[in-house]
Amino acid sequence: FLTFEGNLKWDHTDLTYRVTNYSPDLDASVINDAFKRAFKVWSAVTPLTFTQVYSGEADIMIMFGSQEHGDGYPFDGKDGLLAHAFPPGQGIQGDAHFDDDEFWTLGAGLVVNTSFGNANGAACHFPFVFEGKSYSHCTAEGRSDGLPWCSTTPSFDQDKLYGFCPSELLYTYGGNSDGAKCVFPFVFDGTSYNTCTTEGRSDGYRWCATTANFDQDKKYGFCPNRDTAVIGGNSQGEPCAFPFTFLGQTYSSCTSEGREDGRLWCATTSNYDVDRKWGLCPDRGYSIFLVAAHEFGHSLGLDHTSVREALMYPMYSYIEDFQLHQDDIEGIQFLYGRGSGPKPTPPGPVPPTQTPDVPDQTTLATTTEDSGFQPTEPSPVDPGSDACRVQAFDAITEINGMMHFFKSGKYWRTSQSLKGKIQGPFPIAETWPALPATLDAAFQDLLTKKIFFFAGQRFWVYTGKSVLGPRGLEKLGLAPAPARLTGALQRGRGKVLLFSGEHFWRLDVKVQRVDRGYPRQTEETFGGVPIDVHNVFLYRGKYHFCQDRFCWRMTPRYQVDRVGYLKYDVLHCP
Amino acid sequence: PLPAKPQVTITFPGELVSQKSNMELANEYLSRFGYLSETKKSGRQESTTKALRAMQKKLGLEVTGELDQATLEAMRAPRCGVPDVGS
Repeated sequence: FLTFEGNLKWDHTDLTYRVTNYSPDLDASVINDAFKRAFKVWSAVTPLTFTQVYSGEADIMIMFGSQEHGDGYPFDGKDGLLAHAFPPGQGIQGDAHFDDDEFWTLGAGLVVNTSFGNANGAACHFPFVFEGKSYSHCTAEGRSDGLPWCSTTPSFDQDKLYGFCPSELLYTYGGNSDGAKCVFPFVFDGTSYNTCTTEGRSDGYRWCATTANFDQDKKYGFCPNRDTAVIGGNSQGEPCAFPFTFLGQTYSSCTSEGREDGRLWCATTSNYDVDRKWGLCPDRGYSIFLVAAHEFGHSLGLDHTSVREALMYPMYSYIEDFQLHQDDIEGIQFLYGRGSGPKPTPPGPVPPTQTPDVPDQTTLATTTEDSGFQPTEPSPVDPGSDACRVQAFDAITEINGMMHFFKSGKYWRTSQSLKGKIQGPFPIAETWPALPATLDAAFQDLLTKKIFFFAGQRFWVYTGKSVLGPRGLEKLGLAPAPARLTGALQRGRGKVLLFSGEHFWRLDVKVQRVDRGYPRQTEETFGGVPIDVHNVFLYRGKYHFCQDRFCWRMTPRYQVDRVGYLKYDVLHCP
Repeated sequence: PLPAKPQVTITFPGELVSQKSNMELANEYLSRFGYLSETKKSGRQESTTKALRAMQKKLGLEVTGELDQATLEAMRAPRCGVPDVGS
């Protein structure tokens, strides 16, 4: 790692930051969350704390801008330079600037969060079917008010779940109108406008008046980018105009025709041949979280490193499972020292194998009457091993009223009665000796309290300390047996749904056989969740589908009501 | 049948097409990110080669001192605007 000349660093650890403006590419809430997470990257390994303020001068002022944006270090349009930041100090020092000619996302392409509708803000599901026709972007079809909308499940015709897409017809951001929608037409400088405009501004941001006359009322806001907003070209931020005509042909989606580089583009008026207005279509974009985490490293005093895998390497690459590299940790701890969090402690004495059974108070209350199962209190194997640092668990389920998180031969557990405290890790082999180290799924039958564990194409059934298995999945009627299960959902008494990729089965636990009519397509019933999830489990009465560190939470009425983090929403990590 | 599509390539208005040669691009990059200090921007091959070697070393590329394909790609890749060398 490298630090700036003179080891520039902050002279206090309680730092403040302020976001002075937002990009039209993402909801302000998404940007705020990304910045919060980016700061957490550094606060997790140092004594530094970061507090967002909303007025006045903060230590770290954050802004979006393009080209020359006031500091003498201009950005360069789309791609190339993404952002920059200044080392610690007063004034502009410590500030971070992001190039708004980039397409800012979370790194994996457009995410369209909806507003209003009946899907509780769930993201659009593209493509979706409406009146038998497939749509891969928001549409105003079916509406007389022109508001773009989308389905949040694969089929609106079937599920009737929808929300409205970002649009100036719905709201604005920034400005002085508290998010009021645009009023069209509006008058600015004596001219009437029917769309958002960049006129009157030098920074290229599209704006509108929120009353009929800006000249008179001076009320305005910035227009959020629609899902089809173009990047660059000569129409930055304008939506594609589908269908459009190009060299006499009609196009209803982005095309690479006319270009040598294969990049997709669209016209922003109905006829490119006449108007020549165009822009590039949204791509994967750059992760505002990853770029911000890098820039904040500069804001704290780190210079560029030569370690390619480190966050402070100067070139951008998208990392799905981000973890701070040791080089970055050593760099920031060189400047600020280590955090004040729990430090590793030496392992305690290994308990003798013939200890008397000491029931856990929480499990005792829920299990002894039903099954006589008095589990041996497991011993933590490595108190320094933190569940909050696990990227993805092998399996997650509720056993005896406690959420259990399995990972590579160990498990953690937590419950509401523990008030967020996570116990463990415990060795799986100590509690359930017959199981392999890596599990795929597990569930406890609510009636018999039997616990089913799945690994590959085998399963085990524990009743107290007795175990049956391993047996093949085909014994449950899963034929052909999937390579592995991803999770299980208790479905009332005696029924459990077993998931594997695109399919799920309903298991009758009493007869230990899947019901007829299965497997079914996961997306048909559980629309709006990814099919490549890693864990499926029930938590606090809601279905959770987790992919990587993100979880889609679904109500029993199959509405995705939140996309959040396993770490914070389920594990309640600090 | 699929309709016949245009096969021509056009110049899009407002497209930022770089007219710079590879060497101009390299000099600009090396200068912007601190590998080629102001005093050494004389265009001398020796300075550029030295700066290229420093840049290749810093970015973990094969150190050739040549403006090879990997180096050009690195120069065109998205990155942070903070200089790699100097203040």
